[in-house]
Amino acid sequence: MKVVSDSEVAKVAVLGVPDTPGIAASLFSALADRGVAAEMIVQSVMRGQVNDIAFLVCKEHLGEAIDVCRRAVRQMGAQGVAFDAEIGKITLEGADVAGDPGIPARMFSVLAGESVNIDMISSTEMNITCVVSLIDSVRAVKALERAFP
Amino acid sequence: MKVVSDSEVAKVAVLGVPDTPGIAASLFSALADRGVAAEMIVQSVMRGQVNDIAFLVCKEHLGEAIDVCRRAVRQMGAQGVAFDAEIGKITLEGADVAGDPGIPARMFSVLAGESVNIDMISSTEMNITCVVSLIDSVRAVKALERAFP
Ligand SMILES: C[C@@H](O)[C@H](N)C(=O)O
Ligand SMILES: C[C@@H](O)[C@H](N)C(=O)O
Repeated sequence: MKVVSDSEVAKVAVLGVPDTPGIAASLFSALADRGVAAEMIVQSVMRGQVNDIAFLVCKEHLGEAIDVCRRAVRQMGAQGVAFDAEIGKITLEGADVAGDPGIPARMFSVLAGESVNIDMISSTEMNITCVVSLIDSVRAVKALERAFP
Repeated sequence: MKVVSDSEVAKVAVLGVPDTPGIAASLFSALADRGVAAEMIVQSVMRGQVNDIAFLVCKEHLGEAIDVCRRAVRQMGAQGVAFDAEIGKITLEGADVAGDPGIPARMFSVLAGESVNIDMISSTEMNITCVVSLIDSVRAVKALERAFP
């Protein structure tokens, strides 16, 4: 397992999009037209008939991403755009998340022990990523490196 | 790139958890104590002072996962538990998501073209996963295999 961190990213969220086919397609096609790649895309379960779509972009693309999202919000009738450039992305690579339930439990417990709040979570079979605030990021990475040598 | 699908999973979401350090740790420690592994964990941005944590489990563990989450909801004062066993998980593996913004745009457009609604999204640098309803899953996989041969 390896702890990998990246603070050159910012998060953008389009809030309250209609949860109907074609919405994610039009948002990410508009981003692609402007050459804005999304490092991590997260959409959780819907609430009412709307949903939020959040993603990370490299800091240089933040301005363009916000611009694209603001236009999309007007076209779709969504609720708004939120963003935060003061974040750190921390990934535990090569962790058998789908096979060992102790891994996410330990990663989250290590962050809790450092009083680090977890802003976003995304995991696949072999990786688990947490987004935390930038001021917590260095402390969080050091604690995770101790716990997952 | 490879299209991989799995219909032996169910989704569980703990709704309206306090967005404070230690919450994710206590939920996933309780799941680990019962041997329930989470295949894909997704937490997006918070709304107000609360957040939702959603994850996929293999269908055999759904009952236990719901039980653990219902206890956690009472302990944390969260809003509730939602679940859905009629889902399909579809992953585009080996896709350079972080490098090529056309990939998520194309994947979502292919699903939109089939009128498939995307329930959840999770992506990392080299993978992108969509959760769709079970009735859409076979159609969605076939269309994605045509678009990403
Ligand atoms: C919210 C958004 O993902 C929508 N469900 C879609 O399919 O595009
Ligand atoms: C919502 C939950 O992830 C919380 N922010 C925590 O750190 O545990």
